[in-house]
Amino acid sequence: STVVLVFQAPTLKSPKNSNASEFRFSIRRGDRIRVGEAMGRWHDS
Amino acid sequence: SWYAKQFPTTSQARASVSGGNSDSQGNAFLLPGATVATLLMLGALHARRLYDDKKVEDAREKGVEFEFQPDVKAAFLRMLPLRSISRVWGFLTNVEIPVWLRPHVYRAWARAFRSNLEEAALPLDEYASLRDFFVRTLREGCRPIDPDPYSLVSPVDGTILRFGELKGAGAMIEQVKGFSYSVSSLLGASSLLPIIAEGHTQDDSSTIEQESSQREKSKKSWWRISLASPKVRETVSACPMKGLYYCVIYLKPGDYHRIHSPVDWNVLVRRHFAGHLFPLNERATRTIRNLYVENERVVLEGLWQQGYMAVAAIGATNIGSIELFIEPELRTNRPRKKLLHSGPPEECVYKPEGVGVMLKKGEEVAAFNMG
Repeated sequence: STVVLVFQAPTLKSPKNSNASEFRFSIRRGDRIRVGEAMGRWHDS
Repeated sequence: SWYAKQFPTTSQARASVSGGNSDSQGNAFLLPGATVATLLMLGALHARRLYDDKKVEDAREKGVEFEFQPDVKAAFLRMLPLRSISRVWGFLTNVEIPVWLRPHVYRAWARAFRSNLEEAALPLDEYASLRDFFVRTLREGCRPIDPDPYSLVSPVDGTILRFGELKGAGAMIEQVKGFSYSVSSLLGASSLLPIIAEGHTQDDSSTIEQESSQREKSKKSWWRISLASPKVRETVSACPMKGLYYCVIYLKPGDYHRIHSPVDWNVLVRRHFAGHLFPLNERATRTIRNLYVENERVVLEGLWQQGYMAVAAIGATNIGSIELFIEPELRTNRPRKKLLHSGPPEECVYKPEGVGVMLKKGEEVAAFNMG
């Protein structure tokens, strides 16, 4: 069985605010992952 | 063919020694002979499969990427009644096992598929059937949820197959090198999927190379906007920009098979596609076209703090049915009524409309069942 996740998240920085954060995956292809482990993070500007 | 050639010769030889009654003796040897041949064939196929798997693993460690290559076996799979096979498998695994035998069966399963039995919530002899054991819950605290409020967590235990950013109206996800499927086919034509911008799928592997060109491109469009209209510029800088991302996670038979919520979100719509039930292993992804788009699946769509969110649970031959805890009456992997699978998905809009069902990060949402 397989699960596919599709989601919106903050992306490229806006021209005015260079501190705005973009979503970054913290995984690599082939990694084993478990429920509750972070797949990616972003930071609020 | 070797067996066919050899068998008449040995029968004739035996007939000449015994001096008659060749038919009855030939028939007496036919069944054990066929059984031995079948067992040998199965053994050879299993050994070949193990060898192939090892080769695939070695190649992946070396960084070799496999390409899409449809073959005869994939075409043959299309002719098999896989949904019926899946339901029979579900029936068999639902048979109650004697209490004394349960620990042995489940330990054998765990050894074969590398499951961690120490995580099971109940003692092994309390799981009445293999099906119950397969969909077992875990002991409290076995899966701590990442506490960072700015993190998105994995909804399942599994292996990351693909991830990246999607771009453009016809955004595609790569099934395997050389073949991709569209996101809208996976989630449904009536999906709430937002259209982000022009372009193609940006895979994780090409992220770094494309990052600089992306920045360059955004600078250019910014320049063009600045010249064109100051009002437009204001709007763009005021709104935080959102990208559309995806991640494909494969669950092996030994993995914990419950799906949890990746973030706090509101599920607005559920869509059920009653499709095929092809296997979803590594080989199948390389040989069966549109595997994820053709298989039976349940899609949950909704909104979270950052915008759109969808979780698609895709069934396979052995794990064919999907149980939704937020909608227990939903039944999947039902006997097929139509010959073709191309009908529209069955859709359910959760009430109250626009709010739907609220789920907390880490909360149990669904489970994959055997058959």
